[in-house]
Amino acid sequence: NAESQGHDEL
Amino acid sequence: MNIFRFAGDMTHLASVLVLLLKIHTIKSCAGISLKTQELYALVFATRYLDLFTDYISLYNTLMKLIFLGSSFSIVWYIRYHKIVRRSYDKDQDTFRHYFLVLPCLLLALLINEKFTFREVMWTFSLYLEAVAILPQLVLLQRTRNIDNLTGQYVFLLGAYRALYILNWIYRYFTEPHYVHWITWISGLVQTLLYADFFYYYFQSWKNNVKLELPA
Repeated sequence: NAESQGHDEL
Repeated sequence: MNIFRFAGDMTHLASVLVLLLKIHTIKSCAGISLKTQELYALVFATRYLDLFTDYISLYNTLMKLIFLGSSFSIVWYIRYHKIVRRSYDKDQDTFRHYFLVLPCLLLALLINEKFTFREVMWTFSLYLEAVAILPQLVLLQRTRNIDNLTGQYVFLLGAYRALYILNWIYRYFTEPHYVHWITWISGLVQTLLYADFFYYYFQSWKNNVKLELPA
């Protein structure tokens, strides 16, 4: 999910 | 979440609020580049595609809604609001921003972390954000007289990405698998584009003179 792809940032 | 990233998000939030405040209260967008605002709306639209699919946190969702809402409403104000649109200087705001969109899209198709639609769109939004400020910086050079709110807007916008760089350094050292070269390089390029603006901004602040950019 977004966390693993590092897309947890805005 | 770390202090650098939170400070970066708050600085970014402050930049859009300063801009909305300026446009909403004095009903003017003088000195503001519509092209940069349109590019930012596109950045958020392509970056937050996961808004309704990946729930990360209330904070994350809330901030995404705020950034999407503010960027699109700023574009609406400058384009359609009957009073604000009169102060839009379209003869000066002539940067061909479509020439920024296409190369960013092509680059995102070539250099990305994973060749999926979402990932390419996300990478495109990163590259586009790095150059989105260019029409605004060009407009500031042309109009020369930078009013305080516009100067603060650009300053906060640059400061947010500089804080994000500290966040990436912090995460690199604290999270073992946190490596995102694409994010880091485009974020660095973005911050470097503000470097000369920062220099003149601090000079004017230090000498307590009006902010002037060299032609």
